[in-house]
Amino acid sequence: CTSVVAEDSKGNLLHGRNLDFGLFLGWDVKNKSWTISEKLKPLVVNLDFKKNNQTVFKSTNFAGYVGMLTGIKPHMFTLTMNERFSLDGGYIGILEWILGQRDGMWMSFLTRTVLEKANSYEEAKKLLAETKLLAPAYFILGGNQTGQGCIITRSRTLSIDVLEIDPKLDRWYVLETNYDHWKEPFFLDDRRTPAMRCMNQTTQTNISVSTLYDMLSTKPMLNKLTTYTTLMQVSEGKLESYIRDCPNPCMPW
Amino acid sequence: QFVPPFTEDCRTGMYPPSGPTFRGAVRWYTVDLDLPPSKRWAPLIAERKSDLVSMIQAIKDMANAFVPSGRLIELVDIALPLMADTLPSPFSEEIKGIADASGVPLGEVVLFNIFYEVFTV
Repeated sequence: CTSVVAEDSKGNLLHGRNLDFGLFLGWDVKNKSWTISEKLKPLVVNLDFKKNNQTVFKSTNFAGYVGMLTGIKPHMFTLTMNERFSLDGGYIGILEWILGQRDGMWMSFLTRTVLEKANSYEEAKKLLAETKLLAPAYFILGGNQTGQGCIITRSRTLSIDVLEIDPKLDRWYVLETNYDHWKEPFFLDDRRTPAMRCMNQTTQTNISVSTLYDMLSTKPMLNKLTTYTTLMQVSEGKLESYIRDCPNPCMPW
Repeated sequence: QFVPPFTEDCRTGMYPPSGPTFRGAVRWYTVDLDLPPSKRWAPLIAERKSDLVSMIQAIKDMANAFVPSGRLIELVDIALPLMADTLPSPFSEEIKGIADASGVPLGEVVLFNIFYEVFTV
């Protein structure tokens, strides 16, 4: 996955993501594609969650999946999550759960709860940083004011790091793939470097939904695992999604 | 990885989406949070049932490739429904509602919804 929160030169926050999933879950030799990624694409839906006929939040989901991976609380915050690999992984959380230790939250139920219940960027950030989880994760959160964009790196029990947008440091975007930002990514899966090169080439002056989509359409940010691209504009309360393909030759991940 | 064609020059002019990297737009559905949790997903699942069944079948095929005896799927269908009752509300009821609406065994819908934690294995 590739997630990015960017602040344009007018102080608007934009949030974009590619949802990549299905690695090693079966390769279709004939079609040169991942079996599960292809099966997930027809399930991609945009959801408008309403209460008293008012929108509470909106999301891009796989039909049948009740948790959230990509969502917007219109005019308040935007949220995506990327997978984080760690030896202290979800299987330990599941084991604890089965043995009756149930003080942690399933990752996608936490993101759903945040989108449904939190009423500000700060409140969302606190919940995402402090709630005990069953599995490690990256939460990428965008707010509705200048400087409100961060990557929360989570272990199961701790918030390991929060990297924030900081205009004073000329950090006008924060970008996460699937590796801790203070470490080099795995050399065979470095989508961070090309993504940052494209963002820097775009510059803050020219960042927009359109140029964000350009970056997310560039290989290897676009790869054989990419099922959908979502673009969110918090100030407009707008979420748009597109189902993707990656024509050959294309990186398998 | 940085050698073309796997890493290409930054694309421009890709928006609005079109061409070979764009398979299609995404449809909108409303989820009514005023409905009981078990009923919220019924309209969506009624329309996407066959795609959900097809995706879960692909996961089962892969599981059976690892464990040809079918024991792994049996374990999912026997053990995971018990897990459903331990999940917090409203997720437990919503997952049961999806199993009812789609006809997919409850254990397999649970597996789909906790796949993030399971996949870390």
